[in-house]
Amino acid sequence: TDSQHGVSSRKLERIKEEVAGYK
Amino acid sequence: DAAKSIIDLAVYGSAQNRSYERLALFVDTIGNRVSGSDNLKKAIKYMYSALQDDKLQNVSLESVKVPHWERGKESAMMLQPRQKNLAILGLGGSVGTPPEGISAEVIVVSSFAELQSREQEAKGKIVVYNQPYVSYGETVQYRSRGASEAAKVGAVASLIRSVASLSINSPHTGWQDYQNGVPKIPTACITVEDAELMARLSSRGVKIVVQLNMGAVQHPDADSFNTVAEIVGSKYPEQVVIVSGHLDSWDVGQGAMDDGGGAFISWEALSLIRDLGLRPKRTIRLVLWTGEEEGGVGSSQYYERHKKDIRNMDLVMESDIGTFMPVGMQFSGKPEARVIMSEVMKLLAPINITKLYDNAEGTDISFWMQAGVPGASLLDDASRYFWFHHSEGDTMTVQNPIWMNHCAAVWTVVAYVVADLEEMLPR
Repeated sequence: TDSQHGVSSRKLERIKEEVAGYK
Repeated sequence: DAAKSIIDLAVYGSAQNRSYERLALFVDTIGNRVSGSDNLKKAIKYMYSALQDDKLQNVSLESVKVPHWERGKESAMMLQPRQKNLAILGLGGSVGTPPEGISAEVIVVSSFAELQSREQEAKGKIVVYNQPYVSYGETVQYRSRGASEAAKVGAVASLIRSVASLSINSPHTGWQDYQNGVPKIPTACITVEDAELMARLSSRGVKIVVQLNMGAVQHPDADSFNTVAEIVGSKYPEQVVIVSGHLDSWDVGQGAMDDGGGAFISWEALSLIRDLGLRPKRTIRLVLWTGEEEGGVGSSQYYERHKKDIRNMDLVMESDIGTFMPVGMQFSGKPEARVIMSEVMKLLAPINITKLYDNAEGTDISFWMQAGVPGASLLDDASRYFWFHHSEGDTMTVQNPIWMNHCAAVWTVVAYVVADLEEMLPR
């Protein structure tokens, strides 16, 4: 779950996939 | 495949060696660029024109006030036990000596603690600090505080062993800070060799007398500028990734390493992105700081002027510890942001520079980082950095085009990808 100022693990996974797209 | 395209263009393609060649032309033309000097004014004018010629967006100069200290003529001579010229570099901000100079007996100490324990001996003498080089951060305390600590015990001047990890009788300058309420005495760096010589003589009970002449002058603060250029973001133009280095230098050598390299790979980042026709979602802003060597003077004024926009500052990046072969990136930010940065660094696998380290550093980005903005600094093989730092040895000869290509690739991939992600880094 999202913490107030944090990032959910699901969101983090999505961002990691987004970054990988720049290879 | 943006990352691969950037790497290919920077390291193997038509842009290879460009940042090196631009830097060589710049430092060979302008020379060194100390705060308040005509050379620094010429450098800023040169860059303002060059960034416009490079077709970057929003090229601008932001006015700031910077210190204007002038070295003047300076010399030191050991008179007793024998005559020997001492190579010196006065420290930034130092007062000069009277026109006839100061001639006094020397007391040699290896630490502030030793100075305290021998304070009765120091009155009326020149304090020579022969502190060992431990690390820059630790040892530089002697350069910044040495004069005031010596003045507190009644010394008439201080001569400080250069903060250098290797010496060939080369003095290294730097900024020093007088403490309020403490008399201002002249202060300069001497070479490692001469500091050790006087320490050996002193340990044998030999009386040492030195004649010091320094013509240093502190002028009123001067007008200067932070130099800015951008690639404006396509989707969130108000959100910004800063890439930066400082344009000023010390008044010795060419300032090619400190921080010409950092400034020019930062410029190169925008050029590469422009060349590839990339347009990130956020704005990438190049800032070439002024007055860094005097304590982040230009960058602190930039922070004060722009901190109202801190919510939109995504990442602040600074390269100011050389552009030798890069080994990775230093990063300061929340754990979630670190995870994302680690993923970004994986994009640099084709050149095998994927490591993310802790603790981004850089005087100019420190104000933002202290306020919670994620920060990144280039980490390179800086094992030789303090051989040349603030000395006549800081010339183009230190630089290497292949290393700069790799630095530019790392710098550009990180700046571009972070600026193009759908969301800002968590903070």
